[in-house]
Amino acid sequence: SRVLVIQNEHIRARFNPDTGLLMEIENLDENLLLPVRQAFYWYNASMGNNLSSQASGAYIFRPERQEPLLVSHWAKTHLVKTDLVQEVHQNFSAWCSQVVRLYPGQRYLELEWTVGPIPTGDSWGKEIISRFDTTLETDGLFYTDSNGREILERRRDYRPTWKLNQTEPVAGNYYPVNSRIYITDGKTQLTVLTDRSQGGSSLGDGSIELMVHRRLLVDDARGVGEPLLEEGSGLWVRGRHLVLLDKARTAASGHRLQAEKEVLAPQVVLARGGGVPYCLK
Amino acid sequence: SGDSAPLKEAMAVLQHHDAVSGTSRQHVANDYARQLAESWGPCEVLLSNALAQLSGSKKDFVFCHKLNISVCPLTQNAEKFQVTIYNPLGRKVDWMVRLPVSEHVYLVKDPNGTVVPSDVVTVPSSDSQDLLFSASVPALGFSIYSVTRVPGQSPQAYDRHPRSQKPW
Repeated sequence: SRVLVIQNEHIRARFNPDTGLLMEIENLDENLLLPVRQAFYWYNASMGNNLSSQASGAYIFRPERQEPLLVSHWAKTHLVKTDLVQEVHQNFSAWCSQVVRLYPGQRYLELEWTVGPIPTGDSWGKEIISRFDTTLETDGLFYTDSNGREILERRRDYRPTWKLNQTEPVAGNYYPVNSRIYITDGKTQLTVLTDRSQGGSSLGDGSIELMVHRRLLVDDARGVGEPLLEEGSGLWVRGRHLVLLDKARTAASGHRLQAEKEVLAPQVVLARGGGVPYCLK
Repeated sequence: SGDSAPLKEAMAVLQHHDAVSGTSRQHVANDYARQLAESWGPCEVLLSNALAQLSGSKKDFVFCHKLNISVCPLTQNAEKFQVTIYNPLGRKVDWMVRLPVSEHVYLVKDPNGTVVPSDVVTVPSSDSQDLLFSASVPALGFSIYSVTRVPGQSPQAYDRHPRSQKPW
């Protein structure tokens, strides 16, 4: 079949044959199947407008419009399959690519994203997100962690401790994600583990987004006195999102153990072969 | 002798919210990076001494900081090398090791000298090669795997040709 598929004993991921985008994740152990469309988008960073002079900057995230723009509707894909790895290489644009990967025995889908240098030739600052859209009916709720320990329930356009008058429909719903963000309909849970702190949210039911990179052209007048604009051609950033699909009842044991392995990942030290015997004396 | 104090000092300085969240001018951010990079050195000496003492063998240990972009001159050029994997978790882990190599076939042996399955895959976007093998590392411990290049053989390319989607 033309559908691109990678799988191991636990997970199967399918990609749309026309666009090359991820379109479905299956947990083979739990017999769970969830349509998941993942793509990269960018918010046009505000430089101040008639509503407010506040620009997006090092301290402030403020997009010009609520709707982000797609980096690309489709990706050029390259399939690699060996006994020890199955991966789909997706190329969205000259400055945005991703490898979706499965190793044997792995109970999560690894998305290694590479973003940058962010082009600013159009004189627009850009804030790049990776967004997962699913059919989960999440009723405005999503969950983010606090330093990898406590999980906090978040409700769109709402604060538990005061009556919120939401003036920033996007930024006002962004929260810090130190290690994970997840959504659930009570039965099925989709969790995304991060390898560093990022901003994240769920701006629509069934949707999760995480900000992976930013490059801005004006200062936000909060004290830095300089736009968040890397020198020269700009930086490119590489990171990983680990996506887990589980039953809501058992999801915590999966993401908690995996997040520990992520934060305390093994370290590699290399040496030429050989070496001389060494003892303290 | 090694020293972890400079890295502790750098990490202490980088508790400032500017270092944590990037709310500083570029030259300050560059200086944070400089402090970290300068303090890695003495810490790597400390780690090398500890590994020599714990493994009973003194080696020129090498730390490759760019493994995430498949750059490591030692593994890309050496005909044989050793890979020490340290596991900071309080439980045993199985972990896929991925190292940049040259286009050859490699033999990987575990700490008992048993050959373990390995693959060399071509990284499509850069045409470099990565060596993969699964390592088992004890809780709060380390395992040493040895890698040897098999002369005269080149890996089977499993890659299929790039599939170009119908352009929108």
